[in-house]
Amino acid sequence: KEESTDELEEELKRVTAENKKLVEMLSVVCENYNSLRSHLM
Amino acid sequence: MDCSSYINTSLDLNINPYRVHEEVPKKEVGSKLFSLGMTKFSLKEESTDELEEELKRVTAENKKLVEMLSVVCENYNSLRSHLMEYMRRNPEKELSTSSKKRKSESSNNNNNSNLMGINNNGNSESSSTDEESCKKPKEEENIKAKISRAYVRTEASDTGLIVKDGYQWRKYGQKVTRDNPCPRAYFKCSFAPSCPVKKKVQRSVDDQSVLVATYEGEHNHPQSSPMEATSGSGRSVSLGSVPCSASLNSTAPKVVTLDLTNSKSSKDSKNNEPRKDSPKLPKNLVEQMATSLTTDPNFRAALVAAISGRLMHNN
Repeated sequence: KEESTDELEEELKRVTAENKKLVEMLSVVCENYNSLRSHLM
Repeated sequence: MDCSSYINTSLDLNINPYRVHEEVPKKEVGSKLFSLGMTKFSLKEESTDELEEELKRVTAENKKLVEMLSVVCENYNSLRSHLMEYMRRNPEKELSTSSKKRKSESSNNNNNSNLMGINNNGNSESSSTDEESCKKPKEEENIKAKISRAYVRTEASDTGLIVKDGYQWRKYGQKVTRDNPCPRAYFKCSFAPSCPVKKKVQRSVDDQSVLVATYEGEHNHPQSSPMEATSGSGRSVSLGSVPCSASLNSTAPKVVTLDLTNSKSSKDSKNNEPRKDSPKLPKNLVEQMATSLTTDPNFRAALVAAISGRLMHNN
């Protein structure tokens, strides 16, 4: 049980870090997209 | 001992864990130690469940984010390809916005490299961009090598920017330049899709009734209709030789100017020779062709060879 809890915690940490990264990337892509769009307008 | 009841009650502990854990051991188990152990066990269960729930939630969020990211990336790439296409079609505008674009491109390069890891779209695109940038200068050099210009007089009421020269043109842009308040229209030969010839038409700064048509490149197809150069209902002069007049064997870029305006109202002193209303071959064009030919060393050599050969034959 303890092992599974530790594993879960590890997995949760990993997924949360991945989540954070994805959010950062998404914000960057959105910024680029808006910049490009403003160039076209 | 009923362990299953512990597990079942532990589910309720999510709301108020400590209260339930204190009650249950008193009822079910007499041993304090065992009750503590079970509390510990149920807490573990609780935390495991919570972790699982949290993991599920974060994983779902993760999935959603990936989907959103892929959608935004797709949109970005689509928009970028549109921009590239637009830039390719409007090279004049590209020059004015190149500095801005370069900035955004350079700032985007790092970000794109990050994105490549996700959707693998960036690699092919970046390479194609490099290829385009390599191809462009060569094409521009070829086009710049063959430039010809034609002046066409129009009616005073005619405000259009159309010069009919026997080729089919597709208008792809119009803009106003600083040096000339009249708009400049950009055309591309639409007769053959591979034809690189472009045409710029703008009214002259000195004389607004004169249209200046600048041709870039050489047609790689025959003239669609043997028309004459006109501007709407204006005068007509054969323009079939205009794009070809600059295709002499010279490496240096040449600009051949063909003045099709009437000299009556023209202020230029160089065009003051009397002209008919519809001359078959303008004298100005002949002079310019002669000038172009005489300055070409290959032509001179060929001419000398031909004359000397004829003289030898007569002798």
